[in-house]
Formats: sequence, C-alpha cells, structure tokens
Amino acid sequence: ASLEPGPPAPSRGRPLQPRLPAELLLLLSCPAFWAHFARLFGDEAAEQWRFSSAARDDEVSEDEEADQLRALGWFALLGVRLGQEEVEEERGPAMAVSPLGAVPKGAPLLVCGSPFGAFCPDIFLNTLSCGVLSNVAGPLLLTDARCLPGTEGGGVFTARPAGALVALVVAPLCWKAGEWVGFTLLCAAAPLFRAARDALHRLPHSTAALAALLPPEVGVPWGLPLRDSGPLWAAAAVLVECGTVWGSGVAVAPRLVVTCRHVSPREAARVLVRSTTPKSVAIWGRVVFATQETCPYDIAVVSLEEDLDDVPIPVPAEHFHEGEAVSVVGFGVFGQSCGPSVTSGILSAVVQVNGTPVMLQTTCAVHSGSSGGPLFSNHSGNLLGIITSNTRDNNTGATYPHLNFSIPITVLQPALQQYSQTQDLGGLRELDRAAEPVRVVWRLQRPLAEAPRSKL
Amino acid sequence: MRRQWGSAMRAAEQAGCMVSASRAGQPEAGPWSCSGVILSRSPGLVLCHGGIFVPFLRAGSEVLTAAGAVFLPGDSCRDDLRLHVQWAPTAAGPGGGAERGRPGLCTPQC
Repeated sequence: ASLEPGPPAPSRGRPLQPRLPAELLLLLSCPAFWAHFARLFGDEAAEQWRFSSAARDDEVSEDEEADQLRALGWFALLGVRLGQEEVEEERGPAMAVSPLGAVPKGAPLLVCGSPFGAFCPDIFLNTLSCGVLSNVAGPLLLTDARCLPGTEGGGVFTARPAGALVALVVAPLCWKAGEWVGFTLLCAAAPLFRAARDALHRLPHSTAALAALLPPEVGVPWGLPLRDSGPLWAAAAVLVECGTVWGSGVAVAPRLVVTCRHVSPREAARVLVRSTTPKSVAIWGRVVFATQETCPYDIAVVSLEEDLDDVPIPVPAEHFHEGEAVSVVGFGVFGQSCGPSVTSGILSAVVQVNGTPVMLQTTCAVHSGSSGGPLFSNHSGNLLGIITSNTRDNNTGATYPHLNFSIPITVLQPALQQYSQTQDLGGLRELDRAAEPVRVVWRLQRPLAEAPRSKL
Repeated sequence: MRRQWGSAMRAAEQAGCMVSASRAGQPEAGPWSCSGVILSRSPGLVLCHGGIFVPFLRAGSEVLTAAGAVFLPGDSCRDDLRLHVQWAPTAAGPGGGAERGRPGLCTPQC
C-alpha cells in the first residue's frame, strides 16, 4: 500500500482532505449489547455464526477470527490533530443522536461507510446504502441495508428526523452455517455515547471536557416527536409452533391464522401461536386445513381457541404492481429469541396463469423460519401474499434469500372469507385442485409448449 | 432515493470518515482501516470501530472480554500505533493526500 501523500485526487468530483493524524482517546463497548448478542447468537457463535468480513474460503486463522469476535462490539474514540487549515474550516452541521427505542421496526435507515476502508477512499469514501430497521434486541439492531467489509464503524442515520444518528455498524456481513444472512449488525448510538461520557469522566487525564462535544440525543430542540409507532404491519406476523417445527404466520381474523403447510402439515394438529407485539401472548389452536402434499399452494389454516387481541388484521390487496416497495415480516433466523424481523425490497415479479396472479417474487431477504409470514405493500400497507420459500441451487447448495416466492393473497382470500363466515372448508379444498399450469409454475418448470396439432 | 433521503444524505456524508491504523515505521504491515463518524470537526473528535486496534493491544485481545471491561484508556495500545483520519470537506476546500490504489481488489468484467 502506498501511504505517501499522492497527487490531489477528486473524491467522486470532490477534493479529499489530507489524511490527518489522530490519537486514541479510549476504547469502549456497550455492555447491554453483549448481553443481547449472547442471547441471540448463542454460545455456539463460533460454530454456527460468523461475522468475518473474509469470504468462507479465505485463509483466516482461528486466532484471527477469535480476535474479530472479541472486538465485535468495541468502538474507539479518537482525537484528531488538526492543522491550521482544518481549524479554520467550516465546522459542519451539528449531529444529533436518536434515543434508544425511538426508531420503529420497518423504518428506513441510511448507512454511510467506506467499503474496504483505506483502500481507494477517493472512490469509496462515504458510500451510501439504505434499508430498514429489521430487528431490535436492546441496543443490538439489525438492518437489511447491504454493507461491505470496511464499513465497520460507519454511521447509520434515520430519514425522520433527517440525519439523526441511530447506530454504528458492528459487522457488515454475517453468516450462519456457511450461508450469508442478509443482515448488518449494528450497535445503537445512544447507549454508546452514554458509555463514552461516563468513561471520559472517569479517566485520570483531563478528558472530561471532551464529553461536552459528544452529540446530544434528539429532543425538544429538534421539535420532532421522539417516537414513531412505525408501520402497523410490522407487528402483524405471529410465530407458529407445531411440535418441533416452527415458522411464521399472519392473522387474517382474530381467531384465524394462515401459515404454511410445511410449518403445520397435519389437519387437526395442535399448534401454539405466539404474538410478540404489542404484547407477548401464546394461544393454542388447531390446524383446520392444510393443502395436500401435491398442491402447489403450500398453505395451512389454524383456528385459535382465543382471540389474538391487539394484533393488527391486515387488509388483503386486490392488485399487485411489479416494482412496488414491499416488506416481509417473519420470524426467520432468530425464531422466538426476538420479535419478527422486517426486510425490505421490491415486488420483483408477478407470475400469472391465464391473467391471474399465482406467484409473487420479491427482493426482500427471506430466511428459514419466515415461511408463512406476510408480505406487505409499503405504500398501501395491504397484505400482498404469504411467504412460502426462498431459493436453493441444488447443484451448488447455495441459498439465495433475496429470491423468494409468495402465494398471492388473491388466491386465498375468497376461500378464507368463506371459511371465516360459514366455517365451510369447500373453498379451501378447491386449492388442492389447482390447474396444471399453476403446478408447473410452482415446480419452477417452463410452461409446456402447446402440443403440435395434426394437420391431417 | 434523493427525495426520501435528501437532508439525511447530506448529514450522513458530512459525518462520514475513514480511519486507518498502522505501525510506526512499518506501513507495509497495514494499515488496518475502518469507517467512522465525525462527532466534531474542530476540535476533531471521531468515533470508529474498535476492531482495527486489536493488533495493538498491549494485553492482547483477551482484555476485551475481561469481566467488567466497559472501556480501556488510550494507552492500552502500544506506542507504535499510528492513526490517520480522512474525511471529505464540509465545503470546497483544499484537496490532496489521496492514497493510490493497491493490489487485492480489482474490477473483473462481468
């Protein structure tokens, strides 16, 4: 690497400042982050989870990986030594910090980092990526914004209030059982700054004055609400447990939950349905309908013994618009360890048979455990479909979370409405008689060419 | 994107920086680098990830997982630690000092 000052080079059209020398003031961590990290990622972190920026095949020694894991939730406060030119430079806008818990799941986030760190800053400095707040466990946050190695320490900002710092990147990539999980691990900024203030006051040298330079939490001076309840649909997913199998589901009536057949495969089976937001409840139910194994629509319907109070019942969509912004809500990856995750993307394809939508595809990250969860339109908040699967390449064994399939709610809605009103399963049983072209689509086969007609 | 993010993008880009660490006299051994957030430009105060400091910890990385370790003072790292911060100017200002590329990352044709 060349560390010598080179000729002035523009940074995407803007001149870069020279590299400024700095000194380490302190290293700090957020203790609550570690508690939640241990709960979510378990004791077998080294076995199942990896947070290395290095690719799976790269030669990273066990010692190096252990070092990376130990340093995961640590941050550093640096004092930058300025030259006269920098001192005279404009100070830049004041920064504010979003209080812990103020940003709701599903809220848009903007990550600003420098991929590959010191490599080619004139190209990569302050590269932006956006996503949503996918999940929250205390100060441990997850976003589906795609980040790259070197963005560790990058700032994560809210759209509303504009530019409030909500978190810093802890690990841009995480892998579970060798598969890339499309989440970036974050540490909330507010508790980190509290820890920094506390540390600065306890250090023997006169660093206490620096505490005054740490940004304040968003409050009255900003004139903006501290908390936003977020989209209602972010609380719409429920956890469905059937014996040792679990997945996601969505309530379509206070006592009726739709999930996948591969989550609750047997009719009459007892199922436990858990809702985590706004409060944690568990209600028993039984599977009243599950499509046959040969049916392309992987659906089961669960009737509950009690009402699922406070869980929002979504409005079913009637139309689908390719390219529209959508979100998936489900218990993928973490199951019961924390509430449902929200991932964002677009409706990438609406597959139709004879003009009727029979399959939806999205670019949202969908992980194992999300099956049965709802797919929502961000614009209308309406329920678009039920997630059934992501994609695996059987030749390579690779899983693609960002290519996934949902059953359009328009396929299910008439039958669900009929059952809800009359307890008649007739409409649901019709799903088992899906036409061959629908089966062909769900087998990911090419449509059969029309048989050549005899000219005789 | 710009319509939704407008001022948030400006704030994010104004706050972003890059931090590199190297050993005194051995620049070829690094630098270790990461991203950071500018908390104050004058006086200069930056928060960045702690992972790049692991090779410099006097007591080794085990000190990070020691019971009750919430913070470590700056002198926890060896004296040969050299740090540099690079950020974009708030307004048009003097440029210079950009690093040249180095092997390891390329742009394969797709």
